[in-house]
Amino acid sequence: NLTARLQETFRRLRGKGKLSERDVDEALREVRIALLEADVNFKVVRDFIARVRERACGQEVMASLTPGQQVIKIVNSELTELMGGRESKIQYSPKPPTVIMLVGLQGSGKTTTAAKLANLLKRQGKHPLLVASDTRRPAAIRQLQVLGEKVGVDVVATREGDDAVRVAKQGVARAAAIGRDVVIIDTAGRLHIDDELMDELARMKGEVNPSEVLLVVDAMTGQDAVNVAGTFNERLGLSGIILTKLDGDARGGAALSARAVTGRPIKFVGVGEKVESLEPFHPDRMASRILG
Amino acid sequence: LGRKVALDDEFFEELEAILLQADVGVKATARLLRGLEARAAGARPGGGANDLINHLKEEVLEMLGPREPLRKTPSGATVIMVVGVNGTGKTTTVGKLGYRFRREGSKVILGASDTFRAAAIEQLEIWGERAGADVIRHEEGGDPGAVAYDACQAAKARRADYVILDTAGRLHTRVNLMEELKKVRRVVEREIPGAPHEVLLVLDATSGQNAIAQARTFKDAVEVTGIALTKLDGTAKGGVVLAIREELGIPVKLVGIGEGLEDLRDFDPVEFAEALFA
Ligand SMILES: Nc1nc2c(ncn2[C@@H]2O[C@H](COP(=O)(O)OP(=O)(O)OP(=O)(O)O)[C@@H](O)[C@H]2O)c(=O)[nH]1
Ligand SMILES: Nc1nc2c(ncn2[C@@H]2O[C@H](COP(=O)(O)OP(=O)(O)OP(=O)(O)O)[C@@H](O)[C@H]2O)c(=O)[nH]1
Ligand SMILES: [Mg+2]
Ligand SMILES: [Mg+2]
Repeated sequence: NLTARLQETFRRLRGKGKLSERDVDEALREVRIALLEADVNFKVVRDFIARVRERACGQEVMASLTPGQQVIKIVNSELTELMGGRESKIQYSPKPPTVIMLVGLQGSGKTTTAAKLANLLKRQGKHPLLVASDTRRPAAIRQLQVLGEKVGVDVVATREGDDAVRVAKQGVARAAAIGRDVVIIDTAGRLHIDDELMDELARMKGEVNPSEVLLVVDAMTGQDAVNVAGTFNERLGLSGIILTKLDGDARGGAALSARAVTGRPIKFVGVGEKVESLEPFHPDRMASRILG
Repeated sequence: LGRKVALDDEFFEELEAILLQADVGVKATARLLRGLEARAAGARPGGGANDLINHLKEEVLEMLGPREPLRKTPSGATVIMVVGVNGTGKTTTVGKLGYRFRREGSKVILGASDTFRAAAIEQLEIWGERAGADVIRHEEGGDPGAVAYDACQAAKARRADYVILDTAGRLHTRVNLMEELKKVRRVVEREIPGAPHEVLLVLDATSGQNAIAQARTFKDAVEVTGIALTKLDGTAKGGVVLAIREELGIPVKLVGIGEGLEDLRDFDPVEFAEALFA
């Protein structure tokens, strides 16, 4: 792992006497490799290494008896800071119902996460309503209905092929009519480069006025995370990110990429297929996971 | 070597950036660039950047290996198992594949072996309808092996040319789920000689290096024979398939380029190599 490799690097370098900046650069090359292997975006890695280099060339490393450990400490603390704070809460609207939109690429876990979120908020004393705005994918509506039943949350649905924006509006209107305080809108997966579908989301946002637009990102996403998160944020304005499938062994560098390019908080993480498998985001755990 | 201006460090760094951003990965990128340096050293003086890029494309083609077609049995039903982690596009790919075989005039049976995920069976039934293929299914919560068994029996009874089994998405780290998949494979082996003729691992083109671990684990569990690389219509390049081919010997056979019935293509290594540098 990285700690072992850095300690080995410094052991070899120290053998030659006093440490130099070039020695630190060599150590940082190991960090760079670790981050790239963890799927952190190439440019994000470059910026991160530049940021860390300054501290790594300071006294805390150069004068240390264990420079390898010091570099790890610096990298870990910088990475944790970049991961953001622990903001695993929903922004509620002063004027209910609070509307939450879940958006993202195909297959990232939106529908499952919608049900998980409804489950979580219900347990926190809220009265959520789910809205099946994916009128495109075969049996998507049915999928959300089955999950809704599982968590005991009603699902507003019309029919496959209906206008997604209209279904979303209907859902919010229904929530207001029956006194539900949270509306969670599941949307169809789409490519960030599909202008028509990105416009549809922008229109939906305009119509339902969400307090949260959460980008659902698969933890195994590679370099493309920066393009996806960046574009969704530019076109829609995101309020947060949910990282899914963290129960696997993907290092999850996409988390850093998404944070770096949007500045938005990662609010929750999906850690399984069950409806209970949604947890608050821990920046320090994510940082050590990425470093490996 | 006065015209070496195009072959300097900065140019190699640019190439490295392109490959890394295409998800080729650190090790495979290093291998490709070392191979390139060797070729550049032996190259004719005056050769410029374009020569190097063409060399690199040749290296990529070498890594990808020759095109390998989907396997087909000469008599009886060809059984194709479709596997992979959650959300990669398995069910959709089963539908597209069924449609392709139907267009060729073949009789196709789809097996709804994902008995776990909400509305997975309904989703496959819609695809079966679109493709003109029979769908063999049980109830949600049923035994995936039993569905596979029935799909094979139906294939024999109805003289189908293809049985395509859709399985539940599962993270390769879930040992019990990988055991379940092995069991499905054993059922199929018993029921039809030579089956499964093809075990397709469906990989999402947006995935990073974790795809290598997925490929390794699925290969060890159920002997993957080919990859279907989906969502190549996005901006991700799917470069991880280079390392998978090199380290595990698994070829890419199909690519998914959209969500429609016809959005399935045979893998074209030349097109893929070109797209890496586009
Ligand atoms: N292991 C694991 N699987 C997950 C997690 N979240 C979602 N999944 C699975 O990922 C697959 C895709 O989930 P969906 O909820 O259908 O994804 P989606 O984003 O709605 O997909 P589209 O609507 O097609 O864009 C399903 O098999 C889910 O069970 C998670 O945190 N862990
Ligand atoms: N853009 C694009 N989307 C695709 C492609 N292939 C599949 N999809 C979409 O990806 C999402 C997931 O597809 P599924 O077929 O449900 O994936 P799966 O692997 O069966 O998912 P699980 O069974 O839940 O593990 C759907 O929204 C599909 O329409 C592709 O080639 N391009
Ligand atoms: Mg969905
Ligand atoms: Mg499926």
